[in-house]
Amino acid sequence: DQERVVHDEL
Amino acid sequence: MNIFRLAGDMTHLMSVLVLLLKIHTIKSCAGISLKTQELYALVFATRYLDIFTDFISVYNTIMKLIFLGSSFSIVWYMRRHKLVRRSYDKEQDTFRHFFLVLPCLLLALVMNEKFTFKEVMWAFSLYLEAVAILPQLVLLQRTKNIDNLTGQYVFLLGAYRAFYIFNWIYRYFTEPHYVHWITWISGLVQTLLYADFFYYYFNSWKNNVKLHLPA
Repeated sequence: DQERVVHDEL
Repeated sequence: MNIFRLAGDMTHLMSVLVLLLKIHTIKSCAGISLKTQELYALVFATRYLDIFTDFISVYNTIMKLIFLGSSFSIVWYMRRHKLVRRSYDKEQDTFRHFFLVLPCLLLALVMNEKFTFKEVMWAFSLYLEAVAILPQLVLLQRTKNIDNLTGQYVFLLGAYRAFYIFNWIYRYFTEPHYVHWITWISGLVQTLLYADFFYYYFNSWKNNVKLHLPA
């Protein structure tokens, strides 16, 4: 969803 | 996951592990800035706040745990290990954490992807990572000496920076909506500082060679 910011990099 | 990202992660991992293993083996941390290492530990601690809340992949979680464990181990060795801490150039490593941490924190409060504790901390960790090498640079300039340990560490960190930039370029062209200004700009600043570090490294290396030449 748009609300959650997911950081998939380390 | 693309090849650049994997190569970047692996060289980053190797830089930290090589440093930790060498400190553990030779019981010396001469030439290494504790300030920089403490800043990196802070970078990982603030960036990986999502470790137990956002599951991305097993790879991601394991890497986070290794980075956290190894960076805090290095700090422990340099501060607490009775042999290692004797080799620490305390008088030369005088950079204040505060001068880097405070501006990064203020910037993170203003520039973040979302005004939540986790997102502000995440932005802070990126800004801090960009400048965390500065105490190491200052120490290097003061001692004018770079041994194999520092050299390999810097080389691996530089490779990590380069691979991550290739990774961003690759992702930008292959993934829709992949735009991360905060990550890119702070990453670019960090890479430029490493380029500076490399410059000093090669200069010092060249000078050492010259010193061995007959007059």
